[in-house]
Amino acid sequence: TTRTPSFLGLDKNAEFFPESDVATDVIVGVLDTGVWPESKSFDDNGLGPVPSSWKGVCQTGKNFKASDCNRKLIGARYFCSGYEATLGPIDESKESKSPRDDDGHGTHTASTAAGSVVAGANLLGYAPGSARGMATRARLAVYKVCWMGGCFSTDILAAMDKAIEDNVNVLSLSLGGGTSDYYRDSIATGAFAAMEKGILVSCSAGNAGPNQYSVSNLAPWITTVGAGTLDRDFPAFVSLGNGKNFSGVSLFKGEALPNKMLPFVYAGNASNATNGNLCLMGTLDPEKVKGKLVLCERGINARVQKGSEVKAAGGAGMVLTNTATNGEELVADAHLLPATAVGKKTGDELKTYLFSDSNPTATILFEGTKVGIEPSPVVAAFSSRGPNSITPEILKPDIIAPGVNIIAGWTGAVGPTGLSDDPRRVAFNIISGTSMSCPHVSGLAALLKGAHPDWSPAAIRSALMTTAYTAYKSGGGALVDVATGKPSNPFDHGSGHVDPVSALTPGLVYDMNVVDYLNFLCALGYTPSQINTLARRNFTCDSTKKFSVTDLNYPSFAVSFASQMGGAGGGGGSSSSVKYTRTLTNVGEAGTYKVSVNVPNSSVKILVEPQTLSFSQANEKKSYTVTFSAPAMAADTNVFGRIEWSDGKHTVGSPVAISWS
Amino acid sequence: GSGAKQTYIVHMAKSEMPAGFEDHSHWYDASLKSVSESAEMIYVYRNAVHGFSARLTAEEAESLGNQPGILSVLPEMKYELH
Repeated sequence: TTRTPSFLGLDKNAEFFPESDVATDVIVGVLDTGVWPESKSFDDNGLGPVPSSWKGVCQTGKNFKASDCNRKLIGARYFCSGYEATLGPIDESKESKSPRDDDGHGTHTASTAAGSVVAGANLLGYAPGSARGMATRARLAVYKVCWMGGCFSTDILAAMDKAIEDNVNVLSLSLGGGTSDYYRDSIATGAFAAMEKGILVSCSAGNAGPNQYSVSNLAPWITTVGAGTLDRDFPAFVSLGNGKNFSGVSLFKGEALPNKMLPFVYAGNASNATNGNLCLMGTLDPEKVKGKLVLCERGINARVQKGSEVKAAGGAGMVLTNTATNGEELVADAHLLPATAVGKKTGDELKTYLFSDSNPTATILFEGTKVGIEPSPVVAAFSSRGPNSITPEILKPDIIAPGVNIIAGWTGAVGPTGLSDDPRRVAFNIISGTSMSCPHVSGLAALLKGAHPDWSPAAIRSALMTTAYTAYKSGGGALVDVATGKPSNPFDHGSGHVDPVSALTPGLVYDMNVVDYLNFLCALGYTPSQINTLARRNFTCDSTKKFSVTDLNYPSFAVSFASQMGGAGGGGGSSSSVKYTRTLTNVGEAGTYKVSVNVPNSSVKILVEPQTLSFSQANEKKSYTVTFSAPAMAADTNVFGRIEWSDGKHTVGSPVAISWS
Repeated sequence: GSGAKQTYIVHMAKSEMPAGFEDHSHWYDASLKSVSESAEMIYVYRNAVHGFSARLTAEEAESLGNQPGILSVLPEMKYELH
């Protein structure tokens, strides 16, 4: 990526992240669509021998040789037996039965996590700069589990099985499915085994935002990553015949539009199809769009396919408007024809103009790449949101990281749109999703692992979460949610936006081990059989002990009360109170930490005891309790707050999300 | 139809392997063969979970779930890139 290293402060703080042998011994495993090994992002210049801990292989297959691996890309495997058992043999004329990435997604995520430095990177001139992954010195192992027909749990589990055996240190999965119980979810079960071996598992939260309860990969032993924007944009304005201009974004590069206003038409009026406004394939009437700019609306087919349809019908260009689903979030695409994407409000104004003017005209003005965009980051509208639909007492997502308009390495097999009719080939592409934010955190976790080899996955995750920021560093208040234009909350951003430089020295961490998670399963009421399915052991919950999910040593707080209308556990109509227990481990110097509590709603009481914790040596542990008390409130009410411990040098922050259901 | 096959992930209680089996995969195979002569294992899992995956009919899956040492027989799920 060309901008996120500086956006995250990595470029100015290189000295904090040692380039020692320990750092180069960290191995990031990426489960995705494979890898394009010829990408310069996988150049191994300057890297020493493959770490002695590595047990993996570079698997040969169609268009992939063992020699395609090197000291950067140290492993590559593919898993398709489950896929083929269900869907039949892979069509090798369309995709490679090997670790080779014919899609681009896997090359993008792998290079984002741990790609080498590549000077002069850009996409068609956009987002130029020196590209690098987050952990440039870490090694990569790629596990291809996603194919044209999807990613099957049998293959994912097989890949996780091998990755654990291969000795990766971090696993990055930019994929997900529905929300089922942890013991039924292959990613959750595989991640449990990985966690037990000291492997941090980072997963994407999903792109089903801004709907509530839309987060996937909810298990507490997984680091769940939502998406935010960068301070970079690719403006392309729509200029109308009535003199008005509107902002949009585009990555188009090619033959410019004629230097004049063009006829402008609404796709819904240039088609005989019911959904003509969506510019689905074969729905536009060439006679009505030829030589014109066409206004299409988002929905059903891919954004770039709409541009392809306009082009195929003879249109000169496209303006693609969001609907209420996407609001004002602008995602740039490298369309095959001059095109720009605009928000819903702009789209509505454009439609008003189109329906009221007898001779509507427009043009698009492409402005290239702009940086320094404020405010940034903002939470992406598509980023999946809490509460946690399985365990409401565990706040998800955990954190957000850059995931909008991210440039990273790309496959040589398809063009930047991924369309079969796109003949272009690019070394880098710009795409968006929590798929893109997840490998940022995976790479940052690898950096922390290199700096602190003895830290557990929970400690690394804690460091990332408790040092994340929720307010703009330059002032200006709380991070904004682009879906609403208002301040975001912990159900949107979790603990906040990742800040890797602060995460390096968190002061204190909320550590956890396997027993903590087993006790959590007991608190969930799992049967011995369900625990065995998930944790691969006979484990009987001690019947003399009282287990509570509120005792899991999680770095954030989610409190779920029953609403006024009643329901179990909340004491409908009366006040409710619940106690959480946490333990902090000192990973810094000796010091005394004092707590501060911020909750804007005066009817909600948060009592922390004790209010001061003193640590005299490293690895010392101190516990505290938090009692949340509140009157019954209407269903769907949410109250947010924050608990911070500080010794004056470090701030160990935890978000609080209290909800009534 | 009732004879249609689907992929399942079969979780085994490794500690319950009967004496006489040298390797867990042999026990897994015998368990599978006890409900379906024709079914073949797709993967044997050793680290992420204990068990295997195979194509089974719904009846075979239910029957397998009742065998000793079987913890769960869960249908395969499809995930998608984010």
